[in-house]
Amino acid sequence: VCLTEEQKRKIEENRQRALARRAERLAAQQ
Amino acid sequence: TNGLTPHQSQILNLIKSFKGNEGMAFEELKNRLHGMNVNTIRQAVDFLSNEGHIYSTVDDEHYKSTDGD
Repeated sequence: VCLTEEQKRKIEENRQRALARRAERLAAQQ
Repeated sequence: TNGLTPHQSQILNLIKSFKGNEGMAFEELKNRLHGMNVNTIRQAVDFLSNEGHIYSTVDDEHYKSTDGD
């Protein structure tokens, strides 16, 4: 599937948000 | 253990194994997990998303893993 630049930008934003959530959850477990 | 239930782990592994750049479609997950209750799949996907293991891509029905991409 070929993605538009806008879709790629949105996906990268979602990925960064997910990584931040993951880091938060891991920190909360410490 | 990674703190996930067997269902959650299985679903995360399926999403991780998907290579397309648009992510794995929820329909595809259902097809691969034939026999698993749709609500169970939906709840696991929501949990994995809340925990930051996965994220939605082109829409809320396609998912990729935050590990290794």
